[in-house]
Amino acid sequence: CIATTCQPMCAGGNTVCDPRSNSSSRCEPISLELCMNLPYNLTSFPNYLGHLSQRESSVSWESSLFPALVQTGCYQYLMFYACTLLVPKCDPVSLQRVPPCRSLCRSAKEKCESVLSIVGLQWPEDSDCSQFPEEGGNTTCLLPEAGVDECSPSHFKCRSGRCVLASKRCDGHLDCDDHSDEDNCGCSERALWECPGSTVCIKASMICDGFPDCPQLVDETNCSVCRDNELSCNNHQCVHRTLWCDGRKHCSDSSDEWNCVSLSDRSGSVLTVFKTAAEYQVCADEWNDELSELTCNQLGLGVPDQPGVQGRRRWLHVHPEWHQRNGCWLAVMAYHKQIQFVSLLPSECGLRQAVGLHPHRKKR
Amino acid sequence: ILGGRVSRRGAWPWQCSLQSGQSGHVCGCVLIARKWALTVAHCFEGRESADLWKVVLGINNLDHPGGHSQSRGVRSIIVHPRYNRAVVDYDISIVELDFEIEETAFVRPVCLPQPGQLPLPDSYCYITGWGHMGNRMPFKLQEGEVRIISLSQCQSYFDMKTITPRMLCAGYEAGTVDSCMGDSGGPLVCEESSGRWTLFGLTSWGSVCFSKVLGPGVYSNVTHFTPWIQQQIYIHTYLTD
Repeated sequence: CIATTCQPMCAGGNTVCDPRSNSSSRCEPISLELCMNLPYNLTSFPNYLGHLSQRESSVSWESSLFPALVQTGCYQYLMFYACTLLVPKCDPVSLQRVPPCRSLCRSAKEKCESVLSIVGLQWPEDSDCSQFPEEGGNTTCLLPEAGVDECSPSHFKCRSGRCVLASKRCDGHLDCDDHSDEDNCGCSERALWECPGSTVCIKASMICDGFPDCPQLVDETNCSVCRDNELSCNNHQCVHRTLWCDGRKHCSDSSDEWNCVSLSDRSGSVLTVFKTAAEYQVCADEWNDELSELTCNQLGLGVPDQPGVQGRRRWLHVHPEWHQRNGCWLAVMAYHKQIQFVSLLPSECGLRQAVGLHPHRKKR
Repeated sequence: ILGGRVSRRGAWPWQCSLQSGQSGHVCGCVLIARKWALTVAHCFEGRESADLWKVVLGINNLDHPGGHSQSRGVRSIIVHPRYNRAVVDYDISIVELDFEIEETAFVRPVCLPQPGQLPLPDSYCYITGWGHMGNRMPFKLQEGEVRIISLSQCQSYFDMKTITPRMLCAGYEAGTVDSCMGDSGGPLVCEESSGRWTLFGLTSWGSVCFSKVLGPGVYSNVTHFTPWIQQQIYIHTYLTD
């Protein structure tokens, strides 16, 4: 029951289902991104390469191989042919797969196999053309219609008909042999948004989505209009100040609870807590090891100390057993009980203790 | 790992194996704290539920875990919200173990990089895993040394995909050491002068590692994600819903 094509029968509980059998049980919409431009949108599995699902197709080496081969321009309809193998057309009435015609297979193989051999690769074994019907026979088969779009959505079609990766469009490099990938490169011409002060173009959906994409992060500024007693979350929601850092998530991205415990920038070693939208330096009379450990954890995995910090910090009260423990440590200043961080060592991360682990060094 | 060699026991105490049901080993993972590990998001495609998975640590031979191994269930899986399956971008996930591990010589977390800390191009680092060796799948953990490659140089190898700042490239242009299927989620670590190892990459994708046409391996750039990782650990550790 692992194969998706078996599941309906498995649900019945007692049918033996062989996913490799040709009787595909149902058509499914095509989701393989490489093949979203086909004149049909339903497929079924197993396909003609033995893959049992679109997911398997998507991670197959053929799904990497064919787009690379398309770049060579060896055959105009290579991608169409590849997709008839990867996501074969499914007839919604008969639920049968519709194969490519033999002539299409032959043309692709004749024109592109030699290109593959140049780089030491072989034509996919189980795409033998003799298994496909001749066109005009009593079995329907697929041939490209005139004007079929050879490039997948993640490619840009040069004026010359070649496909180049969509990200090569307007990247300042001439990738199409006719240079058409560098024509009309303004953001608006491509229905994109131009980052102010730069030539970077981004999709409109990336504006104010909480992830900075423009230089100077301008796509994430002025995104929310919060009232005076509110703060803006990373995803630009507004949350009341009193709820900020109260130990509960109020922003849907939980950013109201980020960085609530930190070391103050100025000295980089004074413990501060951000509470109800204000920073407080921690000053505590009863401090104990548990609070030390909690604070270290809340700060992440520990912060290296700042060698050479100047100033009058000569006092250093260290826990009597400090030398037996490693990790982030605290010292309490003698006169105004300000908590200072002194980190002797980062945590025990990244160390290998097993003996004799560096033979390779000798080998060099 | 292509072109690697068998690792010694305890050589990579942060290396773990992400296993699922009948399939056993599916992906690599990396221990970063007593209850937290990192792997890549694409390992969970089709199997998003935490109770399908378990994490095994402290092993060298997948078939013979041995007395140093520790096995934990998975309490939660945190996939990066911006993970893009089509272009394998933001390929990272955090795994919360159901119980803390016991730190031993064979089970120990790796260091996370400091903000902005990146391995220099041309520096040498290590990749490890139980992934394909080119002719078979290994039982014993493999290791291989790879050279860090700049993003611009890396992009020149991949016409079909865009190398983004969330990625890190490593491997030899014409060499043989590379990661392969089954290594995904495993570590790319570099040794610092202090003798500590820092995690800079998680095996993510690359050229078709079976073919003779090789290109560098592409790894999730852990430095880019360190703030997100720490935020998520903080939220899942200290916040009540």
